[in-house]
Amino acid sequence: MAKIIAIANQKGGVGKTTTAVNLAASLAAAERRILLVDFDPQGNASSAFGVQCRLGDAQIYHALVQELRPDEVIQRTELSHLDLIPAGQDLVGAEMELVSFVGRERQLSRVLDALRDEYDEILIDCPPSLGLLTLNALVAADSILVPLQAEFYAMEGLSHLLETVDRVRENYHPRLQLEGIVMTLVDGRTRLSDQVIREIRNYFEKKVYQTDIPRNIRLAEAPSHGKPALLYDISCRGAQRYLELAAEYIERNASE
Amino acid sequence: MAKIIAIANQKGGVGKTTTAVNLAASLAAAERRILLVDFDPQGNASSAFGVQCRLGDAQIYHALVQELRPDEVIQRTELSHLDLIPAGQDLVGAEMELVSFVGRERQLSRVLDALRDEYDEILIDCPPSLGLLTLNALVAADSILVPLQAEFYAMEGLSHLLETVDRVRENYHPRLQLEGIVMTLVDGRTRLSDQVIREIRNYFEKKVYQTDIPRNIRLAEAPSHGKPALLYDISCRGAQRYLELAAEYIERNASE
Ligand SMILES: Nc1ncnc2c1ncn2[C@@H]1O[C@H](COP(=O)(O)OP(=O)(O)OP(=O)(O)O)[C@@H](O)[C@H]1O
Ligand SMILES: Nc1ncnc2c1ncn2[C@@H]1O[C@H](COP(=O)(O)OP(=O)(O)OP(=O)(O)O)[C@@H](O)[C@H]1O
Ligand SMILES: [Mg+2]
Ligand SMILES: [Mg+2]
Repeated sequence: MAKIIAIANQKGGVGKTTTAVNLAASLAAAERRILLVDFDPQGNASSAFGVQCRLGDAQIYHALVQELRPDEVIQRTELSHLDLIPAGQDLVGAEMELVSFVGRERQLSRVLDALRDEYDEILIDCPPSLGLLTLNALVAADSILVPLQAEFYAMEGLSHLLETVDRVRENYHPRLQLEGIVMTLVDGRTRLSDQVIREIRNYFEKKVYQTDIPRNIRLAEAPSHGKPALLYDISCRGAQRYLELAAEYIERNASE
Repeated sequence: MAKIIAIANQKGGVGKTTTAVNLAASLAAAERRILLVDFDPQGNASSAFGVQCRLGDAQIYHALVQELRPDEVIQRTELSHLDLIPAGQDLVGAEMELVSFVGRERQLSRVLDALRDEYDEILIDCPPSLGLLTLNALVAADSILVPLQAEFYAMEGLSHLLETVDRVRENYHPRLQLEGIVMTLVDGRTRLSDQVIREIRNYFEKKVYQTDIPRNIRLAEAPSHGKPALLYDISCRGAQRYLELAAEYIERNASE
C-alpha cells in the first residue's frame, strides 16, 4: 500500500521538481518501488527523464478527466524501480475544466488510489500555485514535503502554505500530515541563508530534515541530459545529498 | 497615455518580481510616472515595499471584481513617482471566480485602461502560471517583458510562453508586442549559462536586452527591508544593473 507524498510550495523556483525527481530516483536506487507523478503543466519532471509530452500523448491529464485508465498513463524509466506519469500542455486547461466537475478536488485521489498497491511511494511534483491542481495533490496525498529556499519571498510564502494545509485538513482530508521541510539551494556563501536556516530549525524542530541540499550546478545540468543526478554524475554533491535525503526519509518512516 | 507592460514567465523563481520591483523603481528614479500592479496572490511585489495585504484590505482583487474603483486601490510608495496596487490572498480565489464572468480575460484591462492617463508606464508582476490571471495581464498589456534564467527548465518553458503570446494575439489582442527578454540570475561562474546566453542572443537578436542582471545577494536581501535595491544599497551591482536596464528601456522606447 503506497504512501502518497505531495512535493509542494507555491513559491516558484525553490527546487520542487529537482527534489521530486532526485528523491524519487534515490528511493528507487534503494529498491523502493516508486511512481513519480508530474502534476505541473510545465512538464519539468517529465523532461528530467527525457519525456516530452505533445498534445494528445497519454499523460496525467487523460486519467484526471477519465479519458484513459490510470494504468494507461504510466511509463517506465531507465531505473527499474521508478515509473513516471508525465504531464504536458493538456494539463493547462485542466484547472479550468475541473472547476465545473462534481468532486473537483478529488479527481487525482481517485486516479492514484487505483495504483496504490503497485508501489511503496507515489511522489507528486506540484506546480507553483495554490490552485485546483495543488489542491487535488494535497487531497490525494498522505503527507506534504515542502522544499524551502532560505530567502525572504520563499519564507514569506511558508505561512500561506501551512494555512492552506490546515484548510485542506479541515475541509477535505483530516489525515494530511506534514512529511517535513527540506532546505534547498543552500548557498554557503551568504550570511542571509545561515541565519534564516537556524531560525527555521529552531521553530520547526524535528519537522526539518537534517539533510539539506546545497546549490550544486550539476543538479541544474542533469535535466538537460534527461537523467536524474545519480545517473548523470553520482559523485557530485547534489546527487550524494539526495541519496542521504532518501536514507533519512526511509529512517523516519521505518520507525512509524 | 501609459504603456502597459506585463512582466511574465510561467517558470517559477526566474526574477519576475525582482525585475518588476527594481525596474519600476529605476524608471521612477528617472522621473517617469510609474504604477506597479502586483498580480500574484503571493503578494511579493507588495511586500517588497513593506505592504502586507490582509484579507479585506483594498487591493487589485477588489478592482478586478468591481467592488472598488481602480483609483481606490492605489497606494503611494517612498518613491514620489512610483505608485503600487498591492495583492494578497483574496486574489487566490479570483482565478476560479473569474471563470464564470462574461469577458473574463478582459477584467484587468478594464481596470488599467481607467488609469492610463495618470502614468507613463504601468508594470504588471505576473504569477508563475499561464492561467486566467496571466491571460488577463497579457490582454491588458501593450507588451510583455520576459525575465529569463539561463537554465534548462526555464529555457524549455520559453517556447510555451511564446506560443501563448501568439494565441493571445490571435484570439484577444492583435497588438500585443514582445518588449524584450532580460537575462536574469546570471551566474558568471558556470559554463552552462554562458553557452545558453550566447545561443539566446543569436536566436532572438535585438529582442534580448543588452543589459543582463547578475546574481547579486543584495537583490535578495532588499525585500526583507521593504525597499527596492536602489533605496537599500544603490552602490551594489544589482541596483546598478537595474538602473542600466531602465536606461536601455527608455532608449529603446524613445526611438519609436
Ligand atoms: N540544489 C540545486 N543546485 C543548483 N541548481 C538547482 C538546485 N535545485 C534546483 N536547481 C535549479 O534551479 C532551478 C529551479 O529549480 P526547480 O525547477 O526544481 O524548482 P521548482 O520549485 O520546481 O520550480 P517551479 O516553481 O517553476 O516548478 C532549476 O533550473 C533547477 O535546475
Ligand atoms: N539577480 C538576483 N540575484 C540574487 N537573487 C535574486 C536575483 N533575482 C532574484 N533573486 C532572488 O531569487 C528568488 C526568486 O526571484 P523572484 O521571486 O523575483 O522570482 P519570480 O519569478 O518572481 O518568482 P515566482 O515565480 O515565485 O513569482 C527570490 O528570493 C529573489 O530575491
Ligand atoms: Mg517545478
Ligand atoms: Mg514573483
